[in-house]
Amino acid sequence: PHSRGRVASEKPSGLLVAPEDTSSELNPLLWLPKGMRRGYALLPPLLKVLSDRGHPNWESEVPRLQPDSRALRFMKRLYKMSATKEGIPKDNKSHLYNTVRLFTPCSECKHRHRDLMKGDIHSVDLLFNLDRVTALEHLLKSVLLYSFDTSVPAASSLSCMCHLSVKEHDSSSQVCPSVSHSVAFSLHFEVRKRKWVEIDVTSFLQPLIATNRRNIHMAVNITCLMGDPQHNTELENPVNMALVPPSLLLYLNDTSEQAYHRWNSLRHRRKSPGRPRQRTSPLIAPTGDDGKENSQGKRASRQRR
Amino acid sequence: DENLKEAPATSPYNLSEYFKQFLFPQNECELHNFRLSFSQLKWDKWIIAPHRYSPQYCKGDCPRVVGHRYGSPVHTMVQNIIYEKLDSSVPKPSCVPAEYNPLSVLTIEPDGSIVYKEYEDMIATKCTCR
Repeated sequence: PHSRGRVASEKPSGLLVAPEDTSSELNPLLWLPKGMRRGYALLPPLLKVLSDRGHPNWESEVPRLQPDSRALRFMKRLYKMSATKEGIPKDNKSHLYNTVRLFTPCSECKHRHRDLMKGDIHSVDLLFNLDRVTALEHLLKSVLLYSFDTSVPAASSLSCMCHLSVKEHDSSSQVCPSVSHSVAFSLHFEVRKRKWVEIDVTSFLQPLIATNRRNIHMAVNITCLMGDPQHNTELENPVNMALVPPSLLLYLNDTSEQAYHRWNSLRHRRKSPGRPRQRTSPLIAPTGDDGKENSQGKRASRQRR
Repeated sequence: DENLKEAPATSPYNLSEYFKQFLFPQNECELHNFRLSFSQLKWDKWIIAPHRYSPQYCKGDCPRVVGHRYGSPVHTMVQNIIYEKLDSSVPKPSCVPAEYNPLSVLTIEPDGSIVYKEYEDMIATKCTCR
């Protein structure tokens, strides 16, 4: 486009590349000004359809790893809670996120050992690859998402002890990661119809995600017993749960231009509820005066800003 | 009145012709429905929700004297006068979206992760002449 400044590559478009292949000069994403390239998650496919008329079904050629069916079920449920049938985000004050990413562990080595006294200790080493998180997506909350395939009778209460440690891969020994820091906490919940338990690990992972860490390697030990410590029922018979390795859920605020910013739209609606968005031209200010603001007005608008 | 004084003394028939130029055009600029499903674009393999999407669009002629009917800035009338009186290579004002609604999309990423994203300006809700 005859836009401001030079486009990244003068080469003609033509060859189609997969959205994530940002290295090739022909990737339409590179036509965008630098600041805009990151975060355009939906844009590359739209650009490719527009730039390539010949292969309408090019998308079906792009290989996509199939997601875990339980993860898919959770995200569809999250979608139904967050958007209307037409796909319009619900104006839910409590949900500040405009992006939620669910990662299933790319590899896990399970260690499974039983210690009768302490119930069924279920520990796994998990590696999450966060390449898809863009620099413009700021972390609001991170959660380990456990789904239960368990024979635990419904409406029973479970008390779990969870021990989490993150492993650093220092450059010298790639093989055996040293544990960098760990945290232990207990949680208690009722297993009713609930198929999911979200363990909030925000404060724990924040430092890693804030430093734009691409791979997070963690070991999770979780022990669950039936019963409720609050009502001093004896914690007895360990629950031999078939715990599915957890997924990592990131609630993010995408700060890029094309992401929907709730607070922004609320502000916009307050300013001009029914009229199309228009710049106040100096000739006709909405209040009819010729654009001079008295000092009072200036102060009020400064406060508003 | 001014227009009448200026207007040449004409028969009632020409008078109606004369006023016709101030009427709003038949196919006036307005919002039109358009609904698509991502399976038509063969994108339903990676766009899980929503199944259907109504981006809508704006179409129609802009009346000569738009004024505030479309929330158009004064520039729109100036551009119309330029087109009519000075230089017809300058385009007439166009009928374009003025306001949008966002859209929530659930997609599968190439690495198999799943992302829920809310995009700004994905559904046209109001038209204007610019």
